[in-house]
Amino acid sequence: SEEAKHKDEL
Amino acid sequence: MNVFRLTGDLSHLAAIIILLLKIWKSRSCAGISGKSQILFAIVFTTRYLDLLTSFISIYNTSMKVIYIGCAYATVYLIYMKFRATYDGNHDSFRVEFLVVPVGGLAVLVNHDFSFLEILWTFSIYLESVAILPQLFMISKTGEAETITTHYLFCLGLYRALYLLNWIWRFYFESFFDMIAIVAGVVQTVLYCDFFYLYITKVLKGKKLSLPA
Repeated sequence: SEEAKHKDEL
Repeated sequence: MNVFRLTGDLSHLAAIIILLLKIWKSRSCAGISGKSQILFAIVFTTRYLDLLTSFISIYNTSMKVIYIGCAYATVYLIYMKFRATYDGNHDSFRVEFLVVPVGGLAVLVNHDFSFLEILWTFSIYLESVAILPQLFMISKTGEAETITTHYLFCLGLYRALYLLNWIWRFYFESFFDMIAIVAGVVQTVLYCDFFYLYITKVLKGKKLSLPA
């Protein structure tokens, strides 16, 4: 999901 | 992961380690804003609570743990171990003027009205302005040690590289996160004046001092 995607970044 | 993202993370890591080593080697935190460092510790804590709920990669987890650990170590050195060298009189920025509006904005403008997501949003907004007490301190004293300027340069460069990372991700992955992008632009813009001084003075071997 889009939400999970930004959590990859620090 | 692209080259901008990786160099951004490494620049961020370099900044954090430069500051820790500067304080440790000189046994002094003179010229460093303890308030900015507390704000960064809050930023990492509120953003990386997902360490407890989701696993992304070894890289992701280890960087998060290192960032949080270093942030608290820095705060410890400033307020406990080398407290006598802390320049509290010049560290007079009123942080409540940052934390309160940023908290309100995070509640109002976010991707999802959930506890973790609001804390993540709060950390993104807070990070964009967390350096202000440090910049305020430098403008007040009118100077900064060269090693402190290297720290600030790496810290500013990190978010600028993230902007390039987001442009890359927009074109090649059709991914963008408007909250992170807007906050990242604000954060980078706050460093522009400093970048100018760093390039025109520090890189030419001069100490960073502001006109009286």
